[in-house]
Amino acid sequence: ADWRRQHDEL
Amino acid sequence: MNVFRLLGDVSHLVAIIILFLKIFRSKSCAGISGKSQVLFALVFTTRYLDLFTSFISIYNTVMKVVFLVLSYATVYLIYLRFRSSYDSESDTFRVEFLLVPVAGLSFLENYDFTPIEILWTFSIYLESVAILPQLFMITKTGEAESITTHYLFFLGLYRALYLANWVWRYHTEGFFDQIAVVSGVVQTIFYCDFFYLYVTKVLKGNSKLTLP
Repeated sequence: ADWRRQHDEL
Repeated sequence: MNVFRLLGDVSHLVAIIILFLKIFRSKSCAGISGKSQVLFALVFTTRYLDLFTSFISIYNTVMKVVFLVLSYATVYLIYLRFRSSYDSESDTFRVEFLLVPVAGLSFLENYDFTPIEILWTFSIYLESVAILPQLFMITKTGEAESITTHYLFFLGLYRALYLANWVWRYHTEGFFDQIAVVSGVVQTIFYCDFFYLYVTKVLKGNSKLTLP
């Protein structure tokens, strides 16, 4: 999944 | 971005600024665990390596840089500028008991066995326990200045608001980051006892938090 590659949270 | 996430980030920022200004203005870091602050600086450092690899938004980048700068500035104030006020005799938590298991676990349970992903996982696990030296210090001395308790309140509130954010994101986007959620729950649980004391003592007008 893409969100795993790109952690958008702080 | 939803309201829980935004309030969580604001709460996190408020906590960090409260601590920095408390030390800066009073020229003293009495009652503050330097060890916890070093761990938080390590958390931000290992988590925000993606500043160099992926761009998410201006907001994201600015917040990451602010957190990094403030965390290192706080460590600088404690260990260099106001070192004489640092209560190292009460700050005796053995951080290796946190670092070793957290490092081991991040190698075992992660999303991808790559350096940047393992370091991100390490930062999530470490953040969940990084406050323990500070809580240990308060337990040991039996008291905390009210400004220190405000710092802890906002720091705890931040992860609690992130829990609400994850519930929201699960229902609206199907987003579920298991590592962050489980660690976030653990992290929030560590603050529950403190939240209780904060509400029953500090908010009732006591100038200090004293343990029963």
